[in-house]
Amino acid sequence: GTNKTLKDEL
Amino acid sequence: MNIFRLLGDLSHLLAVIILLLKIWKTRSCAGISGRSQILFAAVYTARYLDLVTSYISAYNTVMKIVFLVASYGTLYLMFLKFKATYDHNHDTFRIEFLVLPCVILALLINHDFSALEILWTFSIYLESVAILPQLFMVSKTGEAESITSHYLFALGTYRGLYLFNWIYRYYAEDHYDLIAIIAGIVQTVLYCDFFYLYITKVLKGKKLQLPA
Repeated sequence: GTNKTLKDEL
Repeated sequence: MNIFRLLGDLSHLLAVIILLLKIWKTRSCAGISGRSQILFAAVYTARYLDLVTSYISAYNTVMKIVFLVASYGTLYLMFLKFKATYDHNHDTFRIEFLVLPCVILALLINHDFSALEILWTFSIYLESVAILPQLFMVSKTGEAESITSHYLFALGTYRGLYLFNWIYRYYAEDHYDLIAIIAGIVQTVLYCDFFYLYITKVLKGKKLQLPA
C-alpha cells in the first residue's frame, strides 16, 4: 500500500 | 467519494451549522469554548491554504470555503457581536499546551519537510485535540445545553465516520495516510466519554449533566 497524503479530503 | 466520507462531511457541516444557529437564535454563546473555536479556526486556516495552490473539485473548494467562513463567523459572533455572553470564567484551558506540542510534532513527523505540508500536518494534529477546551468547559460546569450536546455529537461523529472512510479506502483504493489515521483515532477516542453520556442521557430527553 501507499502512504500518500489524502489531500482530497477535508 | 464513499458513503462514510460523505456522511462524515455532512456530519461536520451539520455541527458547524448547529453551532452558528445556536449562537444566532439565542443571541448567546454561553457554554461554548471560545478557545476551542480559536483552535478550529487555526486548523481550517492551516489546512485549507491549498485552496490557492491546488484545485481538487468544486465540492472540495466549496466545503473548504464554508468551513473557513463558518469558523471565522463563529469567532466574530463569540468575540465581537455577542461578546457579553461569552462565559470566559469557565473557559480556562491553556491552549499553548496543545498548540506547542502540535507544532513540534508536525516539524518532527510529517510526509515532507515543506511549509504547506508541515502546516497541513499541524492542522491534523491540532484538530485531534482542539475540542479539549470545550470538553474541559463542560466538565468544569458539570453540564451542557442539549443544543451544545448535539453540536458535540455531530462534530465527534464526523471524524469517527472518516475512520470508516479510511478503512474503506485502504481496501478499495490501496490508499492510506498514517498521520491522518492515528490523529483521527485519537480525536474520536477523546469523544468516547461524551458519546456515552449523549446516548444514555441526551437521547432520552435528559440534560447532559455530569455525575457530581
